[in-house]
Amino acid sequence: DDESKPKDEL
Amino acid sequence: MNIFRLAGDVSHLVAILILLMKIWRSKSCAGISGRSQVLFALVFTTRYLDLFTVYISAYNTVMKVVFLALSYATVYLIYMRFRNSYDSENDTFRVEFLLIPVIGLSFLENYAFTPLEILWTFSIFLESVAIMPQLFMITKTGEAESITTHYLFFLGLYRALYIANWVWRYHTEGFYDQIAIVSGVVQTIFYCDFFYLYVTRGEEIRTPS
Repeated sequence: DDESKPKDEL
Repeated sequence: MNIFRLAGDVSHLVAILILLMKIWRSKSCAGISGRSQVLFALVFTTRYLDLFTVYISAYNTVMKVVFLALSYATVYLIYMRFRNSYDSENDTFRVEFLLIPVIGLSFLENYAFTPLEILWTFSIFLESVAIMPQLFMITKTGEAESITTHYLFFLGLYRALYIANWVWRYHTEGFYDQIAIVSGVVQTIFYCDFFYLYVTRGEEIRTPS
C-alpha cells in the first residue's frame, strides 16, 4: 500500500 | 484546481440538477432508475465522510454538501414523494452484483487499510458502476426520454473532463491517483456506448431491445 493520496478531488 | 476539474464538477452538478428538476417539474420519476440514485447517494456518503475531519477549501466543502443534499433529495423524490410513478417493474438490476465485487475489491486494493481509506476506495469503485441500473433500465424499456439522455450526457462529460484533469495534473504536478484513474476510465467507457447512441440518434434514444 503506497501512502494515501491527498483527497482534494470530489 | 484546473479548468478541466472545475468544468467536470460543474458538469456533474448540472447533470444532478437536470435530473432533480425533471422529476420535480414533471412530478414523476418514470424511466428513472431509483437504484442508480441510491448508489450515487451511497457513493457521496462513503466518499465525503472526511467532510468533518479534513478542511481542503471552501469550494470542496460546499460542493460536497451540495452533492450530498441533491443526491438525497433525488432519492427522496423517487422513493417517497413521487413513489407512485416509480417504475419498479423495469428498475430491476441486481445491485448486489455490483456491491459485493466492489466491497471485496476495496478491501483488496486500497492505499491504506483504514476505515476512511477503504470507504473512500469503495466509493470510487462504486461510482464507476453506479450508472449500470439506469443503463439497464433504458435497454429494458427500450427508450430514454430526452431529458434523461441530457442527464447521462453531462454525467459522461464530467467523467471525460476528469480524465483530462488527471492528464493535466500529471503533466503539471506529477500527481496521479492510480485507483481513481483506473476506476474513472472504466466508468467513462460505460458512457462511450451511450455517447454513440446520443450523438447518432439525437435526443430520443431507442435502444435495440
